[in-house]
Amino acid sequence: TSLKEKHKILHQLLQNSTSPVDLA
Amino acid sequence: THHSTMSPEEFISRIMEAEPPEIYLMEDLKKPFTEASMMMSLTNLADKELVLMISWAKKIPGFLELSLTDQIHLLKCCWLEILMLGLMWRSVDHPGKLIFSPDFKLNREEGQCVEGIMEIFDMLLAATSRFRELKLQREEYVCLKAMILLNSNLCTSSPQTAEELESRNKLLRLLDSVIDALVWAISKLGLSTQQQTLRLGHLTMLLSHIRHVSNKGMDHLSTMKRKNVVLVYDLLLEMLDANTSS
Repeated sequence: TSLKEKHKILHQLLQNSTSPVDLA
Repeated sequence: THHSTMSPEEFISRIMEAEPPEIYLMEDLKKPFTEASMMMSLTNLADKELVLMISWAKKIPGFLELSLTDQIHLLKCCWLEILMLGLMWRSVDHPGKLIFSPDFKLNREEGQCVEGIMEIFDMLLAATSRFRELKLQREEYVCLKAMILLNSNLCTSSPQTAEELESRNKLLRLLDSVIDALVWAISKLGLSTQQQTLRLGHLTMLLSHIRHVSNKGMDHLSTMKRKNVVLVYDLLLEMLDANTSS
C-alpha cells in the first residue's frame, strides 16, 4: 500500500487548502 | 518571508500565530467513569485535536516546503508527543490534575478505572511538574512543540533519492531556525549565559521523556483497541495503525 493510500485522511488534510476545522 | 531570512523573534511570532484554538470535548461526562467511557472521551478528544494539529503543522514556516512524504512521516511519528506536550502545557498551573480540555479535567486517581493508564498519568504529571519547576514560558513551549515535530523522524529514515535529500536538507535548516528561536526565547529571560545554556539543556532533555511517555501511550492505546475496550476510528485510527505497523 502506498503511503498516500495508507494515510488517506492525513494526506487529504495536508493537501487540502480548506481549513481542517471545516472538514472536521 | 522565507524562514531562513526571518529573525528568531519573527519566527516565534509565526509559530505563536499557528497555535491551535482551545478545543472542547463537548460531551456529557457521566461520572464515575467506566474504562470504556474514559477511553472513548480520551480518543474522541484526540481525534478532534489531530485534525487541528495538521492545520497547525501547515502553518509552521517551511513545513509545506518539505516533501509530502516527509510531512506525512513527521506527523505520524510525533502526533502523540505533540498531544502530550499540549496536555502538559494546559496542566502546568494545576498540580495533580491533567487538563485534557476545559471541559475534561482528570485527577490522577481517576485513572484507576482504566487498566494500565495510571502509570502513564503519573509520567505525564511528573513531566508537567518538571515544566512547572522550570517555569516554562509560552514562547519556549511553542518552540519545543515545533522541535518535536521536526525532530521526530530524523534518526529513523535516511534519504535515498535526490528529492529526499533535498527535503532532508530543508528539514535540517528548519530545525536550525527553531533552535535559534528557542535560544532567543531563553535569552529574553534575563539569565546569565551559563544559566541560559543550562536551561536549553534541561528543556531539550525533557523531550526524551515525552517520547518515552508517548511510546507507552501508543502501546496502551493499541492494547485498548485490540481488546475492544474502545473503538478507534477516522484520523486517529490512521495514525495509530501507522505507528503499530511500522
